[in-house]
Amino acid sequence: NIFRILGDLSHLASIVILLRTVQKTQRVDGISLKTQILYVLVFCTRYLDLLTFRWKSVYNTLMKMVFIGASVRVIQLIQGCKIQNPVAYKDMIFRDTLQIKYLVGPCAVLALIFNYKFTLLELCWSFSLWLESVAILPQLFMLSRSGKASTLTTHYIFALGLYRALYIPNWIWRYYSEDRLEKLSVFTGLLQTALYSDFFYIYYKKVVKGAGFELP
Amino acid sequence: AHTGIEHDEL
Repeated sequence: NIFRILGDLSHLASIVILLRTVQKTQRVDGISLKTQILYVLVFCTRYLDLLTFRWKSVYNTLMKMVFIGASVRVIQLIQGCKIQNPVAYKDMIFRDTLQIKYLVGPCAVLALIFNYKFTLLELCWSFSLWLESVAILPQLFMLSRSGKASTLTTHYIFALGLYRALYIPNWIWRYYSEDRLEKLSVFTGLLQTALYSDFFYIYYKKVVKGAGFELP
Repeated sequence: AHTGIEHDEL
């Protein structure tokens, strides 16, 4: 359905925006390396089913590969800035202070409690959903601490948040048309969108209505 | 319990 495709496309757009801008400008200011590392972890644990070769469709398989590849490439590019632009890189690391273990630990526990089957694949899948819902936190934390963000960062976060928001009508659609209700995805998806809601409001006020982007 | 729903979303 349309919401799902638009959601996937905005997800792809967010990564492309990030990739292209970092590649072109060699700048990493405002981008959280920790959030990006968490996304690599999210994609690698969620798309483990690629290894079972029970592929759903060409689209599904290709997108999974693209997402894993692009998220790894982002890390490579950020690491490249370490040499190209060491001052900005150090500044980013210095401000990227939210500790990953406080996110990964609880997500692992939640995956052990909430899962469809106690198998490695299903546990990893559940873990990836929980982790994805909070993976943006180091980035948002960094934003709220600095109070300012480049337009790259804001467009990136907006496209990323839009993707999860679009998945909500997709689930409603699928509930009525396919009688499908995937509780774990829906719950973590709602959680993730909720974390973005504050950001969306500020984005709307500042970027859509003009001028710069500043957090209170 | 396993709901039998395939993980077909990204």
